[in-house]
Amino acid sequence: LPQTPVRAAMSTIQQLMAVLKSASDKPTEKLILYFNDCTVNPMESILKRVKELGCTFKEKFAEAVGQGCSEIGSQRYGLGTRLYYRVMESILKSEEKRLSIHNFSKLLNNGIFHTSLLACALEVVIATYGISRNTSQSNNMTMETDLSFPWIINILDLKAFDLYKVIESFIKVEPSLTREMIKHLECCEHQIMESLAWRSDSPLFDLIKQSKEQDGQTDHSEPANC
Amino acid sequence: TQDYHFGLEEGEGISELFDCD
Repeated sequence: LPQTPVRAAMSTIQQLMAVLKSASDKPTEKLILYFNDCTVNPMESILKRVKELGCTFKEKFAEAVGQGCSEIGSQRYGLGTRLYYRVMESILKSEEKRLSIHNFSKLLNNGIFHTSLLACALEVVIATYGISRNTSQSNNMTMETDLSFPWIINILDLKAFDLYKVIESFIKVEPSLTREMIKHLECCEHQIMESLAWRSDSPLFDLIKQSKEQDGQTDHSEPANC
Repeated sequence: TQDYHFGLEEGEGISELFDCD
């Protein structure tokens, strides 16, 4: 059959569904082993966070697209959670190989890392369906409009610069991402670099300040946020 | 991923970005 925009969009969604069909929406056995190897086991806080952010996501999703669509919000969050655990496991395997360590207590007990990783997974899911809408030009699917980036970081109260820190690792370890999706994540990166990371409450300014202090070049006449 | 520009330095990973040893 000839490729059409609709067929291409459906194929993207089917590909995501196929990859995540075998993935779990709970930590896998391998992940639990990583959690058990930590100085402080992060399992409970991870499950609690996923549950709490799920409530926020579903509530905001329904507000954005209509209360009648709350079930769709739950489905999207479920897919995002599966991708989050899948990528988390791949990242840990990759870091284990790179650093030759098994104890990832600091990383796995860092709430910002988890929220960033989950946000990235959810952005992939949202964009997959968003791409479908843009390609199919179907009027009854325009409800996704309000969910485009940076919607996800706003509703999860995440700083754009923190999301930026996970995108590259996410792309590196997730082989199923389509070329279109990698381009989308790259666009998110550009948006962050060009404007979102430079908002006054961005953690980037603290990093710049720390960096200048480490270099012994702190200029007191000009605050970092100038 | 051939068109994607990777910004992490050689030998650097996500642990460093979240201040982990």
